[in-house]
Amino acid sequence: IVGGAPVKIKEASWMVSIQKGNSHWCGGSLVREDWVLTDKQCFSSCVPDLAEYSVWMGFLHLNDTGREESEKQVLKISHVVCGPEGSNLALLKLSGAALQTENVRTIPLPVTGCAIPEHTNCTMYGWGETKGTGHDGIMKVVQLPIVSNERCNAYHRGSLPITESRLCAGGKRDEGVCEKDYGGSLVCEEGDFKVVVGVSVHGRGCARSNRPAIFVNVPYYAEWIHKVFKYYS
Amino acid sequence: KHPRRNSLHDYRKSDGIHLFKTDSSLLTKSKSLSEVKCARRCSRNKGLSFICRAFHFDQKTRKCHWLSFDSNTPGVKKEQDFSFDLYEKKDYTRECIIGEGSSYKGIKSVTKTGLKCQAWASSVPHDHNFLPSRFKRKDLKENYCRNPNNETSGPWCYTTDPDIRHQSCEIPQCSEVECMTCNGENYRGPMDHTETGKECQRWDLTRPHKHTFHPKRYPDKGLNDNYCRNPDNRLRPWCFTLDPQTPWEYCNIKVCDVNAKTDIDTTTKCFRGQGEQYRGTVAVTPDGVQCQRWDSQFPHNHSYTPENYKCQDLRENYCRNPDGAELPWCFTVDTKVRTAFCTNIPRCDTEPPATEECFEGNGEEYRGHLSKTRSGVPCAMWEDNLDRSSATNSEIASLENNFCRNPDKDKHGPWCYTNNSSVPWDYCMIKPCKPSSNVIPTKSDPSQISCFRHKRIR
Repeated sequence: IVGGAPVKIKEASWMVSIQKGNSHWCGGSLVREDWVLTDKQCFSSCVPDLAEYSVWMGFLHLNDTGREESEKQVLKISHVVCGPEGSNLALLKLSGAALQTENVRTIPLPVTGCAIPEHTNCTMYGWGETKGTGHDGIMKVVQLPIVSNERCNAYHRGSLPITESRLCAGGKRDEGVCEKDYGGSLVCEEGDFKVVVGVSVHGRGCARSNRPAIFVNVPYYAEWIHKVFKYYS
Repeated sequence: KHPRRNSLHDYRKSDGIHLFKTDSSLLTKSKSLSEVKCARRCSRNKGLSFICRAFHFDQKTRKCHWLSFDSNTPGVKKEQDFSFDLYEKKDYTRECIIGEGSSYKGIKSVTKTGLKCQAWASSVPHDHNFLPSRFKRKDLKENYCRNPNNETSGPWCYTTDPDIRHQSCEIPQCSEVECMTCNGENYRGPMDHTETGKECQRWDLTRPHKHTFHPKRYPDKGLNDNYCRNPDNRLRPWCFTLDPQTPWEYCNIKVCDVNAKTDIDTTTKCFRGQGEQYRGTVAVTPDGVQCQRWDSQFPHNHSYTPENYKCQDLRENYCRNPDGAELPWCFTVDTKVRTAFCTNIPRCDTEPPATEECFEGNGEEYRGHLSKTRSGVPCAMWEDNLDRSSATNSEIASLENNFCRNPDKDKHGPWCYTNNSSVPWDYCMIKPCKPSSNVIPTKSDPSQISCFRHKRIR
């Protein structure tokens, strides 16, 4: 996360770090006790060699071996279910259910086909690149305003197809998502109720002025997610 | 204690070949001796009035015929005669060197820049001390390139150009005259030393190392003499060595820049013959079990890695035939099924590739006969899964056999159930006929549905 601030653990208890060979590789969201929603591009294919991957949750510091270590849960991935063609989504079936604790909680999915009004401030979380803005290796959070697809398309000057399967947020210089935040969640809040509305996908550049970050529009794919839960569980 | 080196290792054998001399000045001598002793005498020139360059061994009479000539000598003809085996000294017949090439006895007589060599017996234009009379063992014949002083740049000669005294002949290393592709299974070049410089054992001998790779047993593997070969799909050409302590070693052979044979026979939709050139993306067995990745050792340990089989295109978990099996196959992710043949890939000559199909809208009206998921898993019969489906009666009517359908109006297109427990359902291998027209939503059409109607449930 470029800009933003460190997170307190309970504030982002659904966030997981997808580890590849024991180093942080991508973000992800615990959407059920045994399912993680992430970016398909975090994997080389829909049938990757899963031996090298694991999922960490319930922690803030990537390299902390102290007190936090006992709270951390590490699970293997048993299966990758790739999303519909062009979605860039993947659901990861975990080898077991995550234990729900104060620091590990699932995040609700949004209503199918819903939309977040433009200018709503939503929140992105991750352990990715900070571009010198500090707190490397710690989960960070940044506020990003929702940008309509129409304006987002104009910002990107048509170079990226912003279809109804995508949504945009951010666009301020030095505030946004970056490498290794991909797969993580854009979360919007109403009262105390949070939902995951976006999954950060690999994009072009980080936190550039007038270049809002692009996310997979989770409400657009919510039916698919529920259908996977229904038949794969 | 090292056993005595078998002199047959110095020779190139040609089965059923007899050399017939038309020039009467060429000399021969005969005696009843074993092949090995015959070779030893020829190598040492013992009891011979000429320099032995080759010998015949008459298998019928068990008689040895030493020759002052070889198949390259003018005035000599090759004839087929199955009672004879011809053994020619490699040093005379090959136009490549091992190491510095001190034993080179070939007939090249031109330097690397094309200058004609000066005869060793001549002092014109360059006076020198490497006279044949002084260095009898160095074979300083005619004006042939030689290396009497072990130059690191290989055989050389004095040149006939008065301004250039001597120059290398740039005779290639035996490891480079023929390059290899893939694992070198088709390499038939003249390299006969291992990568650490050990001399190879002849394939037709079983000393110092016993083995079963006899040339007559594997006639198509090119197991001639003691050349580096790869008859058993190892990483590279190799050979047994003459060092009793080292059974075998790999050889260092030059790798070809491009594999000229690629792509000619390659198929992707079907396979020909045994499917060794199949390069398609089917990654599931006929029973719907996913294939294990070739670069993974889980759940099955194996040696068919992309590194070991460089030209077999062992990408992802696609069905392949890296080992000359009957059909393309793969390891499976089922711990109880190690490998399976991919008989779900059609043969090119019996089944034409399926025509391209597409669906309109969300594919609700699709009534085609496609019955595979996008990853190639066969669809299960709908009637076996109706209890899993919430389809209405009219929707059920469209659910024929195991064809891809869209009874729940899934906006991402037709799908099906499978009998594979790791893929209960998936979308089908079919694309929309037209790309989605609602690429950019209009300004006046934002969704009015709130995202926060959920209630937390236990």
